[in-house]
Parts: sequence; structure tokens; C-alpha cells
Amino acid sequence: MLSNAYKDEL
Amino acid sequence: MNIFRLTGDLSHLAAIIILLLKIWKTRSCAGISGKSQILFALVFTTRYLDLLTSFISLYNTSMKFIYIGCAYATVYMIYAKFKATYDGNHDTFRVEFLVVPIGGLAFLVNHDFSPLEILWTFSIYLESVAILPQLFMISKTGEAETITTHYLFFLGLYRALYLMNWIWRFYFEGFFDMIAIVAGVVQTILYCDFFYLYVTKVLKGKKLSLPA
Repeated sequence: MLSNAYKDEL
Repeated sequence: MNIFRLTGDLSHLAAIIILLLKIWKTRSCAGISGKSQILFALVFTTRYLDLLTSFISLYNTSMKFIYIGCAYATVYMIYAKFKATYDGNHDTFRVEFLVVPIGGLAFLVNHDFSPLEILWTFSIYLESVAILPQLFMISKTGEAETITTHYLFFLGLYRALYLMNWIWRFYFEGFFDMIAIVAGVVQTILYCDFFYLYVTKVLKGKKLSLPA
């Protein structure tokens, strides 16, 4: 899968 | 952190607080789907397990605690404290038809096949449809209290603002997260019909009632 970039979001 | 992200988070917080205050002030959870609220509590629980493994910022950590705390407080009010006012007869959406396929999907389509990652993915997919029992309940009774529609408006606005946030992040930070984006688009679309009714009826001072 593509990047896993949003872990800093709620 | 950009303006869309921040207003999105605040909009989400506003929705959660509006619902809690509505139940607390009226001493009633009439018209509120307990099933949707259980799903949201499940969403926060499975998504924020990273509280135990990683620290991002004080803002991030405190908001996560607030969201989880409020979600469980809401469930407690509906199923315990104000149970007598809960309209269970109209809250008949079969949540297993959501949770089971979404659990399967989270196993199949994820960024990494690890327990935390699968649970995070599950929470993203589940959040996109967690409002369905509430919308189903409104379509069944044909009406919603105005304060309930404000709750739904801020909840929908939050996801719409997150979509703007992701467009921003794609342009200025150069990355995107396909799982979050697809689920976020689905989630926002579910609110479109409601947004239309909200603008054409509630904002003009009328109660939200659906044609029979």
C-alpha cells in the first residue's frame, strides 16, 4: 500500500 | 498542522461536546443512536492504542484522551445514566453488518500486517460508516431535534475539513495516505444528503423532518 503518513492526525 | 486540520479537530470536538451537553442538559438521549456512539467509542479505542507506544505531541495526546473519555461518557449516559430515555425501539440498525465486513477488510487492505496497524485501519474504515445507525434512526422516525442536527453538522464538517487538510498536505508536504483518504471521502459523502437538509431547513429555523 501507499504511504502511511497520517499517524499524527486524530 | 494547518488551518484545516486544526478547525477540523475543533469541529470534531464541538460535535462531541454538543452531544454530551444535549444529553446532560435535557437529561435525555431521545433520538440519539446508542449504536453509533458505541461504534465511535470502538473507533477511538482501536485507533488510539498508539498512546501506549508513541508520543507525538502534547496536543495529540490530550485530544486523544478527551475524545476517548467523551466517547465513553456518552455511551455511559445512553446505556446507564439516562437509559430510560433511550429510544432503543428505533435504534435497530444491524451493526454486525458493518463491523464484520470492515474487520475483514482491515485484514486484507492495510499498510502493514501487524496488530496495531490492522486495528488502526479497522478504526479508519469503521469511522467512515459509524454514523449510519444514527442516520438510519432519523430516517426511521422521520425527524431529528435541532440540537441533534447541529451535532451531525459539526461531525460532517470535521471530515470535510480533513479532506481539505489532506489536499493541503499533499501539495505542501508531498505525501498522502490512501486508506485515510478513501475512507474520508466515503465518510464525507454520507453526510451530503444531511448537509442539504441542514442548510435548507435547520438554518432557516425549521425542525428537520423528512417527508413521509
